[in-house]
Amino acid sequence: FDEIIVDIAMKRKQYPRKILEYVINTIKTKQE
Amino acid sequence: GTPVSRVKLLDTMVDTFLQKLVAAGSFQRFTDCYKRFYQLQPDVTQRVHDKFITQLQTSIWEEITEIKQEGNMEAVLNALDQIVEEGKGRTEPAWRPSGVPEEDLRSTIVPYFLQQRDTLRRRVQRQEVENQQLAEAVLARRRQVEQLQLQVQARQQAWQALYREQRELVAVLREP
Amino acid sequence: MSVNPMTYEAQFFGFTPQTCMLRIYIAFQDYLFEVMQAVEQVLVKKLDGVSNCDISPIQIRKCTEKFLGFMKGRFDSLFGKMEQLFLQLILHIPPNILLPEDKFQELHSYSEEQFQLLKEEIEQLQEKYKTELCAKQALLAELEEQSVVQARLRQTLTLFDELINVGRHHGTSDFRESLVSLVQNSRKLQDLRGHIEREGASLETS
Repeated sequence: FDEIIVDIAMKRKQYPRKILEYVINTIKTKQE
Repeated sequence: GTPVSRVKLLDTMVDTFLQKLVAAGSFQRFTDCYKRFYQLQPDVTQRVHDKFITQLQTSIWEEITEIKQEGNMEAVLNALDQIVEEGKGRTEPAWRPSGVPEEDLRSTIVPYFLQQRDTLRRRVQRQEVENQQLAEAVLARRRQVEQLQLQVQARQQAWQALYREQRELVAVLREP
Repeated sequence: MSVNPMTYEAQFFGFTPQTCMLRIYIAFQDYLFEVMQAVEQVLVKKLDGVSNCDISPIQIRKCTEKFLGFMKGRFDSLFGKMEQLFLQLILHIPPNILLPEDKFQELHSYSEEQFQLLKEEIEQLQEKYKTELCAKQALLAELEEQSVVQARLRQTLTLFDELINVGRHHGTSDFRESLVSLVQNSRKLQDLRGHIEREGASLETS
């Protein structure tokens, strides 16, 4: 249970940033 | 009034915990349990009890120090102090993950989409203005071309008239 | 009792506060046991040195268990209180606090349909931008074409001008007039020639 909590919490912390990088790259590529 | 730092709180709590634990393991109680040994060797009992207390305290403080170093805990707790200090102005409960990642992610992405939308709006606007100017230039050019075409047409007709008269001349010249 | 997973704290610390406390509990408890074990070993060793001692190691062990039993009870109770305070005051993110990485959440709380609308608007703007760019290309192409046509027409006009200049250069200011006068002169010449021919003929006959 503890590992699941930490795993989810880490995903909540890191994934938005990672996904954001892709989103920003996509937007830039579209603009180019 | 001034908030106590989490690191200081932690030290204070551990210190209090230890004080109370030491109080629980008082010499009185120690000798109650090791009564016969105490009667046999009271000095040794005193020294052993003192050693027990100092060793327990030393071990526990070493553990706390290790935990602080291992997870860089002091910096993390100080950072949390900072975050709490900055957010103390607000009273209502803050946002918390909804448990639906798509939903939570939306808000993270929205600022960039808004930025993209604003950029696109500006570009479209700028392009529209530029195209408006180009369109006016094209229209003006069309009028100029029309003028030129009329001029050329007039000249052409004049020359064609001339040509007809030239043919007439030839006819005249050929007359028997 | 519902367990509070303290996920938000885990997001900040990288571990759950409960795990951290468990780790501290186990470490402290180990130390208590170790120290007690050391105490017992010292006492037993001390007894070895005493002659005619009627205290056996078993009895020492019983004393240790009694003392440790009491200490463990106090330890658990004290640790429980300290753990509660840790989880409330130290390893806790107050409900009114938002972590920095989540600051967007409160700036832009967008519903699904708002999000969709925003995406659609972006797509429309992209299409519109493409259209405008195409229009720009078309306009530039027409301007380019118009320049060519204008040049061609001006060239034609220049040609006409040069023709007139050629005429002027040879004394005829206006082609048309000169052609008319040419026709008139030709007619006069023809009449003259006719007249001369007639005269010639009459001379032959006389």
